[in-house]
Amino acid sequence: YAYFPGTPTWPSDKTELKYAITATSAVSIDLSVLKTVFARAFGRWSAATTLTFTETDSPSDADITIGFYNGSHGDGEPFDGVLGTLAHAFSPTDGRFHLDAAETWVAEGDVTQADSDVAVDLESVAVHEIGHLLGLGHSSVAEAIMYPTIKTRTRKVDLANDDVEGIQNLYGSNPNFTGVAPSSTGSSSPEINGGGLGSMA
Amino acid sequence: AFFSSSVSAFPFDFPPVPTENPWIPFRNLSGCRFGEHRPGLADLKEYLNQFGYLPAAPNFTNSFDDNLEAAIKTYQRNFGLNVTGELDDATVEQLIVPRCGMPDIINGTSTMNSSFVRGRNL
Repeated sequence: YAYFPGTPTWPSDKTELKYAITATSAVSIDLSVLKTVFARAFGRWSAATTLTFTETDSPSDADITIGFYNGSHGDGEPFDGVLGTLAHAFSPTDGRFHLDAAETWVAEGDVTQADSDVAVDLESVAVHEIGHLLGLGHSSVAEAIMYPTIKTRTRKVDLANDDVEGIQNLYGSNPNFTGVAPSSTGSSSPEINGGGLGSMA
Repeated sequence: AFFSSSVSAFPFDFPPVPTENPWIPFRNLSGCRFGEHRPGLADLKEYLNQFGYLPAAPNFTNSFDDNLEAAIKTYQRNFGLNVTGELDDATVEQLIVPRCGMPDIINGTSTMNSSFVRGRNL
């Protein structure tokens, strides 16, 4: 695991983060399904740390906003259509999480059995991007959630040791955390990158 | 910083959304190495710039120069590939896998923990 230059995090007194799903008109996924998927994705991180996440319907009240967009969407990082770049999120405490609406997102069912050969598992990408929202950079451990790439028709949602060590070093451990799934054992030595940036692209 | 810095120049006339993996053409570069000149290398340089492996340039050329070779070596190191500096098949196949838009290297600092890779090489 690794952190962004300057190791930006949410303030230590802010352990209860609120998120809002703010832009969904570009995709045809039912909102209730989206709510379920994102709640589950946030839950995977809160299970390992002292952080908790609550959905709010009010974007102005939210620390984190989630939206689906096509192409250029105002942040200087345009999406590129089917595949290529799937999503991006901003480091703490920006809170923006954007997904490419052009992808064939699979929010329900078994993505490995999807009809489309460009199907992408929404929860897998969500778990990864939430890692960025919390302050984790990319990992070179292939089993880690924070590995930068994910193949189509693939589901990868369980935090690996590498992810858990990284997030717990930032926010502490959830006393009820029971450890990672046996198949998610990627691990590495801690490494904190120095640097002057507090926010990043 | 990742701030709002651009807005579509055509707010009422959006360009069509591409319907194929934009990085598939990188397969045409398979086997390419230092000193060669091949169409498509400029696009690969744009890709490597997008994810932090190459600094920005006004115009990327189709020449496989030493900067590109160094960038590919860093990429191969980060992704646990054989560090050849060449566009071997394994590297090209990794390049076209869908990915997060967050750069792997920011201001010259890798956000990818490379100790694992270094250890494995040793």
